[in-house]
Amino acid sequence: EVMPTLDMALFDWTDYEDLKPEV
Amino acid sequence: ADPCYDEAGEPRCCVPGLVNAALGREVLASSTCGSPANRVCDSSDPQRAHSADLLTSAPGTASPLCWRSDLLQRAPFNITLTVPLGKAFELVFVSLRFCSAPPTSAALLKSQDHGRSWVPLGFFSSSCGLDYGRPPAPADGPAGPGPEALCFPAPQAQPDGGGLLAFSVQDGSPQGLDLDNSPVLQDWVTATDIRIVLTRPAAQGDTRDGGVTAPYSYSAAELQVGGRCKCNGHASRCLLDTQGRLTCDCQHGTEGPDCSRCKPFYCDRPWQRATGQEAHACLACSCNGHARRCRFNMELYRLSGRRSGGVCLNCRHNTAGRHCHYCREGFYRDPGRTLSDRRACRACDCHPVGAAGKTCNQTTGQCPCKDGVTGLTCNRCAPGFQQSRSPVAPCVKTL
Repeated sequence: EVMPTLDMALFDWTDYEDLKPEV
Repeated sequence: ADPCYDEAGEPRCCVPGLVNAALGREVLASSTCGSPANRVCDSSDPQRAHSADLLTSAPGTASPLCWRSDLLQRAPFNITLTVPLGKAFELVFVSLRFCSAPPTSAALLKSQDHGRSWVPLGFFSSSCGLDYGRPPAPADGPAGPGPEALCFPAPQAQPDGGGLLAFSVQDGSPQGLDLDNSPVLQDWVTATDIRIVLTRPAAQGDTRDGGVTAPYSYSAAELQVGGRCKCNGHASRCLLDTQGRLTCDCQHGTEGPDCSRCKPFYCDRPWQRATGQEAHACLACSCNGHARRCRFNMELYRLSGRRSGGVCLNCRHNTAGRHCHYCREGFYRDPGRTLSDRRACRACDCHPVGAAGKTCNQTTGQCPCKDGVTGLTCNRCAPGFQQSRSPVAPCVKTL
């Protein structure tokens, strides 16, 4: 089974703003 | 055939041919006749100028044939002839042919630093003790273990009125020394300049015209300095460089006027003079094509059993290590490319959320994945996991 790649748009960065990668 | 490499392309010891190193060189004489002009010598008239350059001009090409000193009225009768050779040579012999009666006392000196300092090679005198404070040269050479300046008999006057001062480097050297393996002999034969000091004319002491000391002069031609351009076994010829200076045509990864150092990238082992048994070529550092510079490390050289001491500097193309032989942090070896390929190292490209770090396994390229994450770059959830909304735990178990 090949899983889809992680979708960055689904992550909630509210509590992790400092971890958010620059796009 | 290249004298510096054998048929298989392996380096071998090579040396320039034996030449007259003084030929065509300017001679500095402390005294030359013709200024002011007299009946036989006029420095302003080419037909009557007995200049010092006649000593080193090609035989038979000049007229007059002989250099002449000024008339010497009274002691001291010292006249100095100095020949800068332009670079270091390994001497074999020095000779000077006199056009008139040869001096009864003379000294031969050499410089190894282009005239800054001088050391004697030999003395020539009919009175060694009086003139130089030395005993006559023993018939079997110097008594000590190394070469030394000995005092030889003064040149004999020949029937034609001239004479020959001749010196061989073997004259002052103990028998059995081998140039390849004797640093003291190598030092003994090395010279950048030659100087002959004529100290007593043949007729000094004679008187004429009721006790008045007659004026004397020296006259000579054909100053020969037989030797080989010194290249330490790493060149078969010397050439003029762009500035007109004589320099070795260095091979074996060496450079410098005498091939006396390794070229910048050829420092995998220390420089050595070539011998008949071993070329001792400078070896290029092994950097897999990813560095242009390296430095020598003696400690590593010793640890390697005296085989390799080069350390590559500024490895490029994302490589690292002493030989640029592995990938720097954040990159891994592409197994489909050779180590020397410019793209041998690929970026890890670890996923910014799925990976626990940015550094992957340098061999496999595998990034460190968070729990429940998989893939070379940690960009997918593992089977049985699904993407969450938390960037801290991007994959959670499927309910």
